[in-house]
Amino acid sequence: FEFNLMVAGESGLGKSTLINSLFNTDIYDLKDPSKRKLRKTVSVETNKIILKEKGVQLRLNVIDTPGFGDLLDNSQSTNPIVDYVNEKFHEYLTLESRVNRQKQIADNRVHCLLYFISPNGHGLKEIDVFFMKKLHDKVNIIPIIAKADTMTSEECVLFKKTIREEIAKFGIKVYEFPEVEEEGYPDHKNFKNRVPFAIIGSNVMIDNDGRRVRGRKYPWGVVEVENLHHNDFLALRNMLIRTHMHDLRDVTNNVHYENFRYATLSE
Amino acid sequence: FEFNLMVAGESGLGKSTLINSLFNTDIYDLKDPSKRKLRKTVSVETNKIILKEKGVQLRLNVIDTPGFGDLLDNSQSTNPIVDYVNEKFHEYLTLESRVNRQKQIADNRVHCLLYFISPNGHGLKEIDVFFMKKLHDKVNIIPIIAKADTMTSEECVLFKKTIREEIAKFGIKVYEFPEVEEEGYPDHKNFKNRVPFAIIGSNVMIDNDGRRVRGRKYPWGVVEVENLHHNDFLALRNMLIRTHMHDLRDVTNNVHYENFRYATLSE
Ligand SMILES: Nc1nc2c(ncn2[C@@H]2O[C@H](COP(=O)(O)OP(=O)(O)O)[C@@H](O)[C@H]2O)c(=O)[nH]1
Ligand SMILES: Nc1nc2c(ncn2[C@@H]2O[C@H](COP(=O)(O)OP(=O)(O)O)[C@@H](O)[C@H]2O)c(=O)[nH]1
Repeated sequence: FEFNLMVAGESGLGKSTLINSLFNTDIYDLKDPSKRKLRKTVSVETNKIILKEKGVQLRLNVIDTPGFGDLLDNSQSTNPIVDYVNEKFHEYLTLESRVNRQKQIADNRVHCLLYFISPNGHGLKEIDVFFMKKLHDKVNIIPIIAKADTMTSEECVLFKKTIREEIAKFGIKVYEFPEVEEEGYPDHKNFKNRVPFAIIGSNVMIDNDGRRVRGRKYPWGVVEVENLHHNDFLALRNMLIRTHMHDLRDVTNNVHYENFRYATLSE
Repeated sequence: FEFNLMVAGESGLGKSTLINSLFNTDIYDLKDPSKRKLRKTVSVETNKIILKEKGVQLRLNVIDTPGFGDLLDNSQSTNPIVDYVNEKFHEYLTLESRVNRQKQIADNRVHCLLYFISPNGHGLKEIDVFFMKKLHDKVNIIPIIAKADTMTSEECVLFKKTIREEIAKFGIKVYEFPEVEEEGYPDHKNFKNRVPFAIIGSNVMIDNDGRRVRGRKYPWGVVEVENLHHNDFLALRNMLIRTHMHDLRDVTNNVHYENFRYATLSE
């Protein structure tokens, strides 16, 4: 099972930490200083990880977009990313269109984009709207409110409401988690209602109250990543990895790719 | 006593909240929705407040810079602010140069700029360096690490170190708090060593452990603004308002203004 996950958002929003938390891995070398230099341009980089979940092997390609959102002038920042997505569609189209084609075509198309929204703003920033509108017809976008421990519960409720209203107002099409039968997925409704997910990530295990938890230790208390009273991490992990990974690939194949193919072949 | 304080930094870094916290005021209507619209350009706005501190009246002008740092392309964002600073120097020069001039010239020159650095990045962002270098020869810059409750104590120590190194590396001249005699100011050394100040602000009073404190209430604990174990708010307030306000005005008059006057008259 192969899955291509892109992450995008300005530096320092905890993208690497979240990927490591989600997949219980050390894919990103978080201490690598060269990764931390301010870049002059946006690049697109792929990291491959092999995960085993319940005996099933998951080949995950994490596509990173360092430099996005960090420049003085970000009006060109979207281009390398849009080009990458199109390029992957194009490669697939080429392989699929061959007379003598393989049974199993290598699928490098982007199945999902986790887009990190800064919890600082009073809502979406100009770059958020600009970027998501460029990609919402090509990729399944799951907006993530990053560093949710920056907000109190009341601020988070208000911010989520603002983000939802602005997504509607600006006509941004985000991935809709489909309904599933209740028995197989008792938490599904509760999880789905938390969208957009407000997330906290951590690479550190903390001793809290005699338990060992993934979290962040502050002088005023310990934030627990896997505590649903603290943030929506478990909801995201559950929805993304357990429940909807197949659907994300299907929608990519049946909707986004078909749109691309139709537009490309009818030129 | 008149003091002109400019605040700058991207939206949502808690500038309004901090000004309200520093001066125990409600100068900013934080619920005003029109203030929250994403702007298309940068504007410079002045708010006047009258404060009484120990029987002394302080006329504080807070100069806000809404829109700064929020645009897709921020390369022009600095201009309205630099223009404003120069304009105030120019006004003063005109009044000072008159044959028949007033004893007490109205002083609208910017005495201090609190520049808010996002705690998200891995250091200074391109816009931070760009902006501070445009203004460091014109205004006393005090860089502030905003929303310090986003960082653990270890992350804060590392971030401060990174910021200090980058300020040196990029040749940014920030305001140097002068030394004072120990007896009058026992906390001075301790406060001065905390630069750049990592700050938390709040407009809300919380009940914590039977005490009523200015703070932020999270599910995992209460952050106290006036607790020096939680952040440097008290250090900033003390240094800015009690100890160094005169010096900030003097340096503006004797150094920044003189540089401007010399450059302008020798053109
Ligand atoms: N407050 C907070 N900080 C976080 C969170 N996740 C990561 N960080 C910290 O934010 C900094 C940047 O994280 P990193 O994962 O490198 O961000 P990236 O540049 O988006 O990949 C590090 O100091 C992390 O420890 C979070 O959920 N909340
Ligand atoms: N985590 C955190 N949030 C803060 C802090 N100060 C203000 N906020 C919150 O950040 C949001 C924006 O604050 P505001 O003062 O309006 O920011 P401004 O746009 O820079 O003036 C509000 O929800 C505040 O309650 C702080 O020190 N830490």
